[in-house]
Amino acid sequence: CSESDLGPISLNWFEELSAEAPP
Amino acid sequence: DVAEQLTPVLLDSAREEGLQLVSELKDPWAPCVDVSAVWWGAGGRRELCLVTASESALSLWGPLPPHCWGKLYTWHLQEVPVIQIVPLPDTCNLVCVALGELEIGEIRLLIYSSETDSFKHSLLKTGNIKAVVGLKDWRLVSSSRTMQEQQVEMVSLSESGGSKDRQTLMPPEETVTAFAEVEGMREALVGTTAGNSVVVWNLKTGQLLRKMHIGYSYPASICHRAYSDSGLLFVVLSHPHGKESECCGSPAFGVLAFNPRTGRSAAAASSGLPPGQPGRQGDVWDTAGAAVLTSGAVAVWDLLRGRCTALLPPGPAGHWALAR
Repeated sequence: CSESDLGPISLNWFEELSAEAPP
Repeated sequence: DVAEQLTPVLLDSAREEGLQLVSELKDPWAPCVDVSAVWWGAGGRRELCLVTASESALSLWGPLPPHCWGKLYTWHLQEVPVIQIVPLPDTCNLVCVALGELEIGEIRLLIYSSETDSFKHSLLKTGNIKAVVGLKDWRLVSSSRTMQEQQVEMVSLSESGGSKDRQTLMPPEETVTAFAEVEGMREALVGTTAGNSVVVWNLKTGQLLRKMHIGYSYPASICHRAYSDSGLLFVVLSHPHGKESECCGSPAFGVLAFNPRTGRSAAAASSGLPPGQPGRQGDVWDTAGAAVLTSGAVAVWDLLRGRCTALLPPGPAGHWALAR
């Protein structure tokens, strides 16, 4: 799966989404 | 690197190294509705045992030398029928069972205490339960629904069989149909919904982090397992309503790669049923998947390679009905 198909990839997606999601 | 559309071919080696019937557990009075493996033991010694469930009883079976199994204990559950056994990884001397009429109405633990040499029941949850999964570290997650709302809850179990702690998870709007733990990420949980989406939770905070649509190719997909690798979330799905097509055969399991940051997805691997052999009921362990075919055979796949690696034909006594 290339980055162009899936968009920018982040290794820290879990921490980042946890910081952004409503509590 | 490339999403491959693999054709459903049984490897030649699988014909030679296929599954072999090694033992039979005979319980003529009780048709089996589910089966599971559990660790059981006392005094620091434990061994892998089996639990079979009929509608009104659970039986614990232990290995006896040289190659047979003996029944060690039977619990009778006569008030509400057994629907399924809920495996709880890494636990010992404990069986979790879901009971109900058409849907799960209660979840109970059956526990053996070697100190008192006694068994006891413990009621963990009641309600109109739609999905349940046992997670590592003595945790159980379930979704239940009333007319007004959906509740998603994680229960931490104590070793005595009670609930130590309860954490409410933010429910999605759609009904959750299945849960799967994320390999190597203790605080992450994924689920599939009736609207054919994959949702991701943070189990520590209860936050609903992301809802990602699966697509319309395989409606009503069910999640079994997930792995996080290189910033992507790989989710193993089965497709109970997937239709057979000429190019790809009949889908049994698929691995989809999601980018949780963007919500976009791509097919990573697909495991198809052998040509002309429809079937559905399946289960996943690590990276292997198993399903019962309508012909009465059991097929096993390497899910990451999308290859059928073993096939167990129907036995002399009849067709297989359930694979775990």
